[in-house]
Amino acid sequence: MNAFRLLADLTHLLSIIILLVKIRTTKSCAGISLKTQDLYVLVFISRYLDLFTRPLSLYNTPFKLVFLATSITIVYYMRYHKVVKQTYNKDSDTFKHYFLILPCAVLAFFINPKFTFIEVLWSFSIYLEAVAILPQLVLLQSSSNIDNLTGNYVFMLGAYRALYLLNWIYRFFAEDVVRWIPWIAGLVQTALYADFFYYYIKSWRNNERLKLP
Amino acid sequence: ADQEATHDEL
Repeated sequence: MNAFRLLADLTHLLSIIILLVKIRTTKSCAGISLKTQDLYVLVFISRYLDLFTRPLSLYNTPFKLVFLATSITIVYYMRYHKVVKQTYNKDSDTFKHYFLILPCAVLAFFINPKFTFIEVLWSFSIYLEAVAILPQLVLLQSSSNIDNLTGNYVFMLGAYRALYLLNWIYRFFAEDVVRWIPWIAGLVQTALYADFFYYYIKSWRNNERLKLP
Repeated sequence: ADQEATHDEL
């Protein structure tokens, strides 16, 4: 465990809390992509199957349970909550996210640490998480005005994996640990946020509304 | 450097 890793996990948790606060306080999920949320549920389920097979960890296990519970709750709210589901931008959330699942599954089948059920699913979840934000970024581009909570949510989500990159650099030098799969997927994931980060920081510095081209 | 399969990260 190192400070980068702890800060990264807390940032990830904060992003989810921001989204839950937005949905519960405004009773609205406008600007949030249900497809991205669906993909996150898939990411967490396929990644945290080892909850049952591996020894529980005082740190990881609570986080895994919280990530699973919150991501499922968010999808539940957006699909079934009578007030919230009316505010879902169904017609602008158009990204074909199913096209993301198959390539990740095929890639996981061929590139994984060990060819076992758990490891292939774990690799699938790593690859899927890297691209899961795409429907959300596409939805933001078509949103006329992005509310602050949504902007902060996406920023924190991007920042957490960027912090993981720092954690991996630290671990490479300090603990001589090499993890190609999450490294490359994490780089791709963070790179996808590059233009969002640019416009988010620009809008924050000019104290103006966040607007994606 | 070892490519360990145990996942101690989230």
